[in-house]
Amino acid sequence: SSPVPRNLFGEIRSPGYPKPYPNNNITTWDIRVPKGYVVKLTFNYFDLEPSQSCFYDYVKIKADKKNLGRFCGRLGSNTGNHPGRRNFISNGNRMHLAFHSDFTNEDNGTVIPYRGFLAYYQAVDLDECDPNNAAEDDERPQCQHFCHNYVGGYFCSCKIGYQLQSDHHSCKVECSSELFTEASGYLSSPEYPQPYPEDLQCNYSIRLQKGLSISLKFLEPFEIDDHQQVHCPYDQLKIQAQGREIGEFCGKEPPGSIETNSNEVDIIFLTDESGFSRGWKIHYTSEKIQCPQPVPLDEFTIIRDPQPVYRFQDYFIVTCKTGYNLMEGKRKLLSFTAVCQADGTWHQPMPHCEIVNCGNPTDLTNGAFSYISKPADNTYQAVITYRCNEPYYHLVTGAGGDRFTCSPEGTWVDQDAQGRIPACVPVCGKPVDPVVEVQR
Amino acid sequence: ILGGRPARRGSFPWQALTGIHGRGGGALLSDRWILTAAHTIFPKGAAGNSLSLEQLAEEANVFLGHTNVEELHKIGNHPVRRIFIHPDYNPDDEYNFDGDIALLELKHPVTLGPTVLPICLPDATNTTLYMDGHMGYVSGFGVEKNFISNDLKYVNLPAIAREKCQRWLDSKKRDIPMVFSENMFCAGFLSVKQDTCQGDSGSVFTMLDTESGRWVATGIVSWGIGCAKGYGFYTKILNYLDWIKGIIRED
Repeated sequence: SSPVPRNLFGEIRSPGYPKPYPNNNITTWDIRVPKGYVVKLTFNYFDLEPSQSCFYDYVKIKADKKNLGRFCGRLGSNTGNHPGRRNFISNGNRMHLAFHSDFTNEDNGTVIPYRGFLAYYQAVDLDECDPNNAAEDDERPQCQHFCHNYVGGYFCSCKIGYQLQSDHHSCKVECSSELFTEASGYLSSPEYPQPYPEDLQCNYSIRLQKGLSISLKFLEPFEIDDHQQVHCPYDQLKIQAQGREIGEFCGKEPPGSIETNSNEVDIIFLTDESGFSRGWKIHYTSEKIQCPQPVPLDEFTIIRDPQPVYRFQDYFIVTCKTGYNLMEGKRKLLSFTAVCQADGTWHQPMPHCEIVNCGNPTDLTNGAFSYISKPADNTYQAVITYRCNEPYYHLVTGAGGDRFTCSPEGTWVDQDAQGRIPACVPVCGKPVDPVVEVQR
Repeated sequence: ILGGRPARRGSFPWQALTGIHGRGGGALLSDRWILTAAHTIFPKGAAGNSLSLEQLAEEANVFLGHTNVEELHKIGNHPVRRIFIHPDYNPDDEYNFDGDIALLELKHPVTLGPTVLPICLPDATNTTLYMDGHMGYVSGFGVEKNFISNDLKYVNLPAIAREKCQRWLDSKKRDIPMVFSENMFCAGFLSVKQDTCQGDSGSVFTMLDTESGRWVATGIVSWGIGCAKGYGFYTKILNYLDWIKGIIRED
């Protein structure tokens, strides 16, 4: 007996082929192909002494501990069992051939030469994923979820959310670090809406860019094991936003919608060793975080082009009414813009508007000013007038007159918007006690 | 002032008392200029006219605001910044007082009030100012009856027609060959003892402009032959308006 090397194909000849085979010969072949393949054998030429039930000379084929047949005869013979062009396929990667010839090939005194046989075998890929190809159950473990055949082998894979275990066949739920980074999406308990597995420690993380606020909406059905008296003793669904816990949920009533005001949310799902609840499903969405609506601090402050809602990266500009200055504390501002930040706050506080103050009017040499509007009022729109120490001086003004108004720019200006104050010019030739002749 | 009367405070508020080369007078223009006679700064025939105008300005004394000399001194001196002498004035020509006009710029403007007020300058188009008989008033701290006055006096004098001035002067020319230029006029009486005298130089001859109601300076006390012995001669301010305004306005 000669084992045939583990090639993918080969040729098997009867002894002496193509010459007639000898008598009294027993030859066996043990065909082996690599694991993952089966043996396919075909006889290209078969010429053995025919006999009833192949009693005299025969070829016996065996595989997988089963006889695939006993063959003898030649084409056209009435007796025997010629294999023809049949394909003999094993279930495993081995096939055994046995050739037996008796002591003679004489028929009615005539020796008839029988040439024997020429056979070819080839390795054919075994589709391990086809359950019909299972040879022995204990030798071929099945994939728990998905089986993938390839030439010479196969591998297993698992459903989404499951992880292939070290035996490469079984699958276990993997939900310990699920990460979601899209602006919106769905997440659910494993197998949802089918009952979730036991012994889960799932952690779903939603991480979005700063400035976005995540909203969670629970869908129907919502079913987590609970207890009437004790809050969530068996299975718990916890929701955290930036480290702080928003809530712990169970039961059959979905929590509804939750506004997290955070760009980072963690959903932790813990289950014990039993239960048949269907689990939960969340649709999360996000939008730019909102900032508080800006409110003017006084009636002189103007918010340019106000929006109904301000969100992250939005901004607003503040100005004051004419005659008022933008102030931040005691500091005068030339302009003001506030930007909505990622944390939902404005990057600087609202300023206020203070009325323009022109300060004390310039003193007039040899004259004075007086307030027309309100005494000692140097604020916007206050009005003063200049006069001279009459009758010794008289007022010489510009075209804008002797009245000065506190302008929006913070200066005293006349009616022509000029700032130059009048002058007191001496009055000549007007003695207070002129000579008057009386006696004539 | 001979034959005059004491001035009341507030009647001649432009009157200045000067002390440059002896007593003199002047008149306030605007709030920082004193109009006076050039010979009060550079006297005729004075050997010691060697000081510069800057030095003279440093030493000049100008008083304003009272009719009494002692009170004037108490009020205080008004320092002089600059002195402007008319270029036509020749201190070496004893007989010709042409261009006898000067301006003193005070260092600090004065504050006007009832006792310190400026005199006006005349309107250049006024043709009646120097007509024969046009009355005017002259004030001054000068000599009165051989004594220098401690109080401001004033006298009412008529302007005299040029021909009369010249005729009178011609009668005196044999002894004193004085020049009566067109930049002068004369005023006063031949026989009435009313006149200006030494110490009144630089004071102004004023007239009331009835149209504007303002007193205007038409002359500056300049020279005479004795006092109250004929006409007195005055610098004709009307001829120097451009010069005056040119200096004052430039400042």
